[in-house]
Amino acid sequence: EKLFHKRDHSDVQSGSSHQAELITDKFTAELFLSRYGFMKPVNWEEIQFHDADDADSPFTDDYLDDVDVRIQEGASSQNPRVTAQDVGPTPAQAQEFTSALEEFQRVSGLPVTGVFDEATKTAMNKPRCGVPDKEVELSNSDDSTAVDTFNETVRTNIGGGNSSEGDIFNFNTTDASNDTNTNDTDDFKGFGDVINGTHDANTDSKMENMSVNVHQNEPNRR
Amino acid sequence: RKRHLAGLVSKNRQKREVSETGHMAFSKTLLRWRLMGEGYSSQLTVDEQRYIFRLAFRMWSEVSPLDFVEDTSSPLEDIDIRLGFGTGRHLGCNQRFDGTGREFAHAWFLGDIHFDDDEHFTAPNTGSGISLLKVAVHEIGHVLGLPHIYRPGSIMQPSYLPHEAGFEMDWMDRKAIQHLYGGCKGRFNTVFDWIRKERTAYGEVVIRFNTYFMRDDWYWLYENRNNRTRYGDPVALQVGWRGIPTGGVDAYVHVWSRKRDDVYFFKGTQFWKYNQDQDQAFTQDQEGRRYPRRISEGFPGVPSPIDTAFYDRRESRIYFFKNSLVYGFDVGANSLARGFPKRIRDVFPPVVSGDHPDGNVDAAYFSYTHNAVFLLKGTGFWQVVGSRDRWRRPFLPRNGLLPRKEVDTQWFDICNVHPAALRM
Repeated sequence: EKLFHKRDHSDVQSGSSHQAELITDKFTAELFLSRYGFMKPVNWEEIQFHDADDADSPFTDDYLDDVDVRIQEGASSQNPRVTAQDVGPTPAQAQEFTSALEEFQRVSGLPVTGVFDEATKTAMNKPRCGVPDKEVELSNSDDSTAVDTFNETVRTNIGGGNSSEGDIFNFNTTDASNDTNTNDTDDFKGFGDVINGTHDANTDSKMENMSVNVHQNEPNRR
Repeated sequence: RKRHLAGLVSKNRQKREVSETGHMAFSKTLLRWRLMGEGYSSQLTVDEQRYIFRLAFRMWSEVSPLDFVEDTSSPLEDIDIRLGFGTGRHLGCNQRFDGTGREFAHAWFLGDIHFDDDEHFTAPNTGSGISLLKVAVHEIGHVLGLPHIYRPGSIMQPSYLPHEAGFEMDWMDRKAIQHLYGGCKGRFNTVFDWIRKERTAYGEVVIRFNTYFMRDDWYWLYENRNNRTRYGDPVALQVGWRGIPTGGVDAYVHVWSRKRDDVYFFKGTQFWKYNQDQDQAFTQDQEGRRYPRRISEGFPGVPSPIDTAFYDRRESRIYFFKNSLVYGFDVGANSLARGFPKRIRDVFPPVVSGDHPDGNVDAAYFSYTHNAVFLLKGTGFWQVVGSRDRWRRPFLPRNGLLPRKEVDTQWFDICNVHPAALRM
């Protein structure tokens, strides 16, 4: 029961853990824009893994020094290994964010500034429907489940040798078939785009399957 | 569980198809919905929740050719739209709710609607919280195939706006859903303008009228100035018109002259006289006549049953229509006018050759809004040429019928609802 004391239940309390995460900064704003279709979600097919010995790698993290693209979605702000802020946006990504922000401002009737200002923040934190405003484009789908969750298999090249069998890329994960996955730290409540990847170093092929659970709730897609 | 869900997908998949517009839409007009037992809200009684959803579905039914019925007994796979409340991870859904604030609900393309029970949902006109009715109408719009619309006033705006007293779907929202499912079409039993005489505060008598469309056992009040029916219509016939027969009427006639002000309803071989003061049909009028009376007694020479009728004030005649003939009845002489009956084609000739109802007219309607007579048949109508038309185009035949148009291009959104929704 939600706790209350008054006869008319007007003082019914929600637990603090049940509060929606507020949009407070550019990062959460970017997640918002991605979630509701103003920005494209990360296209995992573009991830390129290169040899960990590459001295040009800007990354210092042991797990991810072979990744040369910024991880946007699924990264945890509590993850000490990687955050989006650690790597910073590329100019193209910054432009994309600005364009998406302007689009959101335009449709919301706000001054189109391209700046994440207070009015925009307020608008993003207003109660709203969970259906994206725009279609979220994805390369393929497997609609074998009734809840429109589809797995996109992304083939990537993974440098061999430095990875151990069973290594798991350390992102927040949820398994669509397991509702009680304890790995789900759920740092982006309601945003839900996650990846779950494993690497098997015993395979001869340098190809790796990464299963990506991306859901969309566009009611006009089969 | 996945196989079960996959089975639900395969059974549901054929219900959707690409409509003529190229958008996804339901391919059938009767949709079944259910509030899931495992998804009740903790904030409202179950009856309140079901009532609000019934009303939400009815609001869409009032502006589209879709009917909705609550189905609590059929197998789950036969339910088109499932609704439920949940928090966080809920109802097997892959999209978590975010807790109190921001997202209040979402809808899935197969017809599931989920509401975040961490939000403070309230009943309509409560004034506080989030109106469950408003959210439900919005989410049902998604299930039916509508995307978010950024226009102020649209029910499909993504952001929730606080309670507005009596929110309704405006013209653009109606056209949006009709773009997917088409407009509302159907035959009418009769159409008429009901005259009321009122006295102003200064003692001046003013004449007001309201337009009514009748079909079977229900009716709509049509607001000409707003190009739509009254919110909440249709209404059961017996609610607004006491004493007239069930199942609909054949005709309405208002004989209005200096000496007479009588309203009649016709059905089958009988007619009723309506008591305008008491707002119900007479059982016995001031002259001692009992009702219903036989048409042959009250209007000698007129056959029965009739298709329809209307009173022409210019000639003090009631025109009765039956099959391909029209019977002009002189109310002063209380007999058929000379030369009648005549062919409808002769009295109301086509302006364009071949464009004519010929016979079996459904309704004859004099409109005070348009100052014109209309003949309705099926989903179309013909306007009778008036004096103003002939003044502009003298070549038009007297009482000619202008080319056919669709009823829903002149009178908009006269939509049925499921009979179960007639009495909310």
